[in-house]
Order: sequence, then C-alpha cells, then structure tokens
Amino acid sequence: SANTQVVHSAGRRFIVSPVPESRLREP
Amino acid sequence: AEDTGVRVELAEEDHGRKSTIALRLWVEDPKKLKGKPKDNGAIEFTFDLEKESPDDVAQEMVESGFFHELDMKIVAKSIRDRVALIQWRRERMCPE
Repeated sequence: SANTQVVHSAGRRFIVSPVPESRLREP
Repeated sequence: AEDTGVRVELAEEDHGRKSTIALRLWVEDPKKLKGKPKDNGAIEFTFDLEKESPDDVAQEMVESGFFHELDMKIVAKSIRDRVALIQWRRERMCPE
C-alpha cells in the first residue's frame, strides 16, 4: 500500500510505509 | 536492550551533526503488546535529541491512533533504548 501520513496536533509528522518482508519476525 | 517487540531504527544515516534525527518504528511481535496496533506498517518520524523526549513521541502516537494507551510505556521504552544507543555512538564518534 502507498505511504500514508498522519500529522499530530503538536506538529510531528508520522509517515507510515509497508514494513519490508525481511524485517518482519517469523511467527 | 530489552526485546519489547517494537523495533526502532534510524531511518537515515546519522553523521552525528544534526540534533534532529529520523527514526522508523514498527511492531515486530504484536503478542508483546496489550492492545492491537492500528497499522502494521513502519512509522517514520523525526526526533530532536536535544529538545524532545521519547514519552512525548509515544503519547503522540497513541493520540494519533497507532497504539493503545496501555502500550504507551513500551513504545516510549523502545524509542528511549534506540536514542540512548545513538547518543552513545555519537559520543564515541566525536568525543567533546
């Protein structure tokens, strides 16, 4: 999915992007 | 550092010069969290090593709906552990 952005009222920007498969821990 | 199930890493290389760094946080082990995280993506954000605290960021993430309030402490600890490691490396790279 494309990146999404959330800007908190305090002004900080959170950019959400998919986690690379390689970085996810095996269940 | 304790394995909190929440991973925090530098989002870009740190040359030790700027007080503001870019970090990236994501949940590696959702079972370690009390609430269900809203999104399983990686959350990138900036952090000012001199002016801001990990608790502020964790609270803003909860207020932005990424995490349940019950997980604020573990998110803050994960950020604090990574920031401490970055500051430790900076001190070794260029001692005052």
